[in-house]
Amino acid sequence: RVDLNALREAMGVMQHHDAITGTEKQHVANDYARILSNGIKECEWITATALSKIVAPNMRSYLRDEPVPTIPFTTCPLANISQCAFTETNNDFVITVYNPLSRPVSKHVRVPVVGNKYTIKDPQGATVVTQIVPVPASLLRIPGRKSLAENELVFKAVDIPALGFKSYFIQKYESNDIPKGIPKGRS
Amino acid sequence: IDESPNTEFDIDPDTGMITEISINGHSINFTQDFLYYQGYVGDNEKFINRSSGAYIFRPYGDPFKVATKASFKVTRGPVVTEVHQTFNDWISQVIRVYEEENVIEFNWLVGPIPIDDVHGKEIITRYKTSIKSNATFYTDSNGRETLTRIRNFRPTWNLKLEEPVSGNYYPVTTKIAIKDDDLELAVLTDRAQGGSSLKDGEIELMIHRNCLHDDAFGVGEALNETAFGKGLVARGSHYVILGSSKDSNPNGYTTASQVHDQIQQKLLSAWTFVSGTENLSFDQYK
Repeated sequence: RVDLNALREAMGVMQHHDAITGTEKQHVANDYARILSNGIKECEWITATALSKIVAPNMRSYLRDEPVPTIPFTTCPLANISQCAFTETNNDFVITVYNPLSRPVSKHVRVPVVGNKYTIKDPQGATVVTQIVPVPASLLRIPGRKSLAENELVFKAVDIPALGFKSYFIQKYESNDIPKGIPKGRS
Repeated sequence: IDESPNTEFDIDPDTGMITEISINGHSINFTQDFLYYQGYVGDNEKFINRSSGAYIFRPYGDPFKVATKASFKVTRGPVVTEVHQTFNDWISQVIRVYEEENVIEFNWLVGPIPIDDVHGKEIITRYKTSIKSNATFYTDSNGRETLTRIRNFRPTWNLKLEEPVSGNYYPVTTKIAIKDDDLELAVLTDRAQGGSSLKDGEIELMIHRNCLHDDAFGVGEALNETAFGKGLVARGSHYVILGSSKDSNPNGYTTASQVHDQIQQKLLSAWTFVSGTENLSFDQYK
């Protein structure tokens, strides 16, 4: 519960002081952004622990054969300006999509990447249709964006179970070692 | 009847602007423009001289169209088709359709807003259709009940409207829609915005603004937010849905139910996490 309080307090302050865009001085608006982002960051521990419980309830480390407390899940808060250090600096990574609704949903996932060839495997090991889409040129030059990504990797996470998740295994590859079974995308 | 008709939009190759959309088997003429209102600047002494600011929206005259043309690039593929439009140095947009989805996304990017006069700029996006909406439009109340809005009218008193534009603006938490006997068009927002339908068949939403003169309601500061030493840049999305206003669409769903479903999926969106593979192969990791 302690980890939630930072966000609770931030929301309480903002709702009490009607943090409606602009009806507070600039330095106050900046402080709202600070306390809100700190609150969200503190929640990452709880979300990672909770998600690990359902993703790998009794997971043992493959290499060291000992219990692994929590998978270090993280999020990409700046994905809205196509910036995410994790997916830009790792060739291989896992994307886990969690569905908070009480019915299955599908979601198009977009992550900023630096390469332009990736394979994605769904939980059953089937290769997922992917697409590399350029980041809009005008976004590359907005003030404050610190990112190497000029592309986004787009794929559809299909039928994520209610209050459940699906994980996808992403690997970057160079053009000459194209893994088998890559479906030819419809041009 | 094609049960899953394509979702399409047309771009005029000469202007780079959208001219038609086709969703749920229904096609209509459809244009989208960015415009900006100049904010009124006054001495705040009397109401008639109140400046447009953080607490109030008081446009000064008719809005200016940002551009009548846009340069554009097309990206097509098996998952998504996108058109990247550039209108000027500070406004661009991606119009996007995902495979098997019956919604068109307008992903707009606005800012830093240039400051070249005393008024400031209050930027709107305006969607124009041939729907005969009869001065009526619909907005949600805090993401729940849908309220009927009638232009230049109030349900509980005889209105004498002093502010013809802002007097017809309403809060849009998730949805603003118009309809006639045949068709319904809904625009879903990704955040709360102000919006209206000032002419039949049209929907406008305010997506960014800066005002250069305090409105004397207490904040004591002009609404001119900066980040990294420059004017703030805002990026967000609108989701346009078109369908029948009286029957189910070819996919068996009514337009209202699709709108409700899309709102829920956008506002309680599935959450994306990333983590490392710990240098394991797929089979080891699995």
